[in-house]
Order: sequence, then C-alpha cells, then structure tokens
Amino acid sequence: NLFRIFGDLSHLASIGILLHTVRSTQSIDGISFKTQALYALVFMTRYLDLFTWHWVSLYNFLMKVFFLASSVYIVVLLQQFRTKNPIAYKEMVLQDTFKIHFLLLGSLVAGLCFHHRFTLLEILWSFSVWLESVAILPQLFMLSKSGRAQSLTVHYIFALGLYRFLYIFNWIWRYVSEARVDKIAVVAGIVQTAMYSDFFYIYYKKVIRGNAGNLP
Amino acid sequence: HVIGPVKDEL
Repeated sequence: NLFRIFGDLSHLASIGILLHTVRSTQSIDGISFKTQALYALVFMTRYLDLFTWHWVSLYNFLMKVFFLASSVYIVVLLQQFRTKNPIAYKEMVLQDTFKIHFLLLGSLVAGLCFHHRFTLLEILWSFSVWLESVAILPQLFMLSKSGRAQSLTVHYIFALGLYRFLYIFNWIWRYVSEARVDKIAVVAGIVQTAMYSDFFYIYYKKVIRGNAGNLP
Repeated sequence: HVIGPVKDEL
C-alpha cells in the first residue's frame, strides 16, 4: 500500500539526506553518533533473517541489505572524523551525552517480555523494534541541549519521523484490508512516533510557518 | 482478525 511505500521512501530519504550532507559539507555538526550507532545495532539485530533464507520479496531483500549497509557505513563515516577532523569529532562527543545503556537495557527487557516466540531470532527482532522506537533520543537530547540545529539534522529527523508516522497508517490499512496486525510493531511504532511529536510541533512552527522558535 | 507477526515489513 501507498503508506508503506512512502514510509519506506521517507526512511530512504532520511539516510540520503544524512549521507549527502556529511559527505558534501564534511561537517558532522549536530549529529549524534550514539543515535547512528543504535540504528546500526537495530538493523543488525532485526535483519538476521537474511541469513535464514526466509524469502519475502526482492524489494524486501534489497531494502534490508541497503538499510544494514548504510547504517554501518554512516557509523564508519562518522568514525573517520576522529582522525580527519578531531576538533569536530571531540565537540560531537562532548555534546552526545545521553546515557544509552538505559535504552539498551530497557529494549532488552521489553524484548524478553514481549515477543512472538521464545527463540533467539524472535527476541532479537523484538529487541530491535523496541530499540528503534527510542534510538532517536540521544539525537533529540543533543538538539535540545545545543538549542540550534543544522538544516541537516532538522530535515533528517523530519524524514525519519514521517516514516514512522506513515507506518501507523500502513498498519491501520493492513488491519482493515488484510485483517492482520502485529501488536509489538504497532505499540513500538506508536511509542516511536510519540517521541517525534514534540519535534514535529517545533518543525511546524519553525520550518513551515517560518518562525525562529526554540528547539524541543 | 489475525494477531501475529507481520514479518514482511522493514
């Protein structure tokens, strides 16, 4: 359905915006390394079914490979700034102070409590879904602390939030047309969209209405 | 309605 396709495209766009801006401006100002590392972990633990020969479709396969590869690539790209631009890297590390072990531990507990079957793959899948729902927090925390945002981070977070927002409509669509619903994905998806709601409001005020407001 | 995994999503 259209919600899902546009959701996936929005997700692709967010990665494209991030990669393009970092590569063309050679700047990592305002980007949270922790959030990017969490996303790499999310895809690594979710797409393990690539190795179980569980075939869904060519689209599904290519997207999984792309998300996996691009998330790892972004982490490597950010790490390169450690030697390429130590001052910018150090500044990022100093601002990127969110305690992610709470997110990791919380997602692990949620994965152990809510899963479809008690197998390693299913628990890791559930862990990845919960972790994705909170992985943006270090980035939002960094944004709120610095009080300024590069157009990069603003558009990046907007595209990422839009992706999750569209997925909610996708689930409503599927519930109606296919009579299928994945409770874990839906609850985590709503949590994730809620994380962005404050940001969306700021984005609306700042970007759409053109006011220079404060950040979330 | 079927409540269960929808694993064809990303």
